[in-house]
Amino acid sequence: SHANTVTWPPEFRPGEPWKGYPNIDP
Amino acid sequence: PEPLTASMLAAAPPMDQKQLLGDRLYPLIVAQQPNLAGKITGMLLEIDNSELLHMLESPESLKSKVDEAIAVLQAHQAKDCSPK
Repeated sequence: SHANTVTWPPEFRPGEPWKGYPNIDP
Repeated sequence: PEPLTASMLAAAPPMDQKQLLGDRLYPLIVAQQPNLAGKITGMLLEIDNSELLHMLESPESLKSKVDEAIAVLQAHQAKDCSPK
């Protein structure tokens, strides 16, 4: 499920894949 | 761990590049700011990869960016918590 609130900044957790910023459109 | 180089980064897909940089930055940021390290690392990963590489090699530039990130984060949190 997706949270509808934007949590900024996304937290980097070592050992977990970095998903980056959801609003970045490459 | 072996030092991260520009050519290692260039060989990785963009999202993996940030992962690699985050993995190297995080322990350095924990040493400086244990409570906010995850958030600060997340913020710093917005910066250009070339600049992040430079920060890995230069403790002073890393420290100044971390200080900057803390100030931004605190301002952001203060705004979130205060009523209109």
